[in-house]
Amino acid sequence: SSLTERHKILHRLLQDSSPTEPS
Amino acid sequence: TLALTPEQLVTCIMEAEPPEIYLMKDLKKPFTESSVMMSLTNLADKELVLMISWAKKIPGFVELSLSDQVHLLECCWLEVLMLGLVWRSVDHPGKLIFTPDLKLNRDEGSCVEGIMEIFDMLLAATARFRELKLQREEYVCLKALILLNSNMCVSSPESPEELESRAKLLRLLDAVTDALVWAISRKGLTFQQQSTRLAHLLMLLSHIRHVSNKGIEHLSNMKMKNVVPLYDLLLEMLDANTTHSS
Repeated sequence: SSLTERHKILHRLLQDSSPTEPS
Repeated sequence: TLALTPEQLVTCIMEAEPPEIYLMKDLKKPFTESSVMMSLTNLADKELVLMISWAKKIPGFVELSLSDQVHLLECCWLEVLMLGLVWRSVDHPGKLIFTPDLKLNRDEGSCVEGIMEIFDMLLAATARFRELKLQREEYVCLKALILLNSNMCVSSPESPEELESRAKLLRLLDAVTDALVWAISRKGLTFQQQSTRLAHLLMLLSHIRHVSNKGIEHLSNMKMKNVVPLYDLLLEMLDANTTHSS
C-alpha cells in the first residue's frame, strides 16, 4: 500500500490546518 | 527560522508545549495487566494527537516535506512520550507521573509482563535528569532535538524536493542546537562546564532512544498477545515502527 494509505490518521492530522485536539 | 534568535526560538518552542493531560478514568486496584496497559495505551493515544499539534508549532517543521514530517514523527513518537514522562516525574523520586491522576511506582508495573525493566530504565533516566537539575528551557529543546534528529540515519533523500527538505531539516536542527546552547549558557557556568553539560544532556538522549526501542518491542508483544486493543493512531504509529525495523 502507498504511504498515504498506510498513514491515514497521521497524514490527516498533519495536513489539517485547524489546531488538533484529542478526539 | 533562521531569522529567530536562539532566545526567540526557545520562547516559540516553550509556547508549543502541549497542555497538561488527564486520564479521567480511575485505574482501580487491584491492577491487572489488561487494566494497566489499557490506561497507558489510552493515554498514549491522546498524547499522540497533541504531539502532532506540538510538532506543527515548532518553527520550520511544517515547511519540511510531508513525507519528512511523517517519518520524523513515526520514528520518535515513543521517545517524545517518554521524555515528557521523565520531565513530569523529575521531582518525584521513585514514581512515574504519567498524568496527575495516574502516578505509578515501579512495583505497580509488576502485573504487566516485561514492563518493570522499562519502568526501571525510565526511573534511572529520571534520576539522572534530576541530578543534572534539568531546566524547562533545556527540556523543550531536547524534545525538539529528538524529533528533528529521529530519522537522520534512516532515510537518504534522492529527489530534489527531498534534498531541499533535508537541507531545511539540517538548518532547523542547527537552530535548535543553538537554542539549547543558549539555554545552558543562562546558568552562569564556565565555558568548560557548559560544554560538559551539553554533552551530558545529549548523551541521555541515547538512553531515551534505547528505552523507546524496548518500549516498542514491549507494545508489539502486548498487541500480539491481544492483552489490549490498540486505538487507531497508536496502532498506525506502532505499525510504522515495526515496519521500519523489519
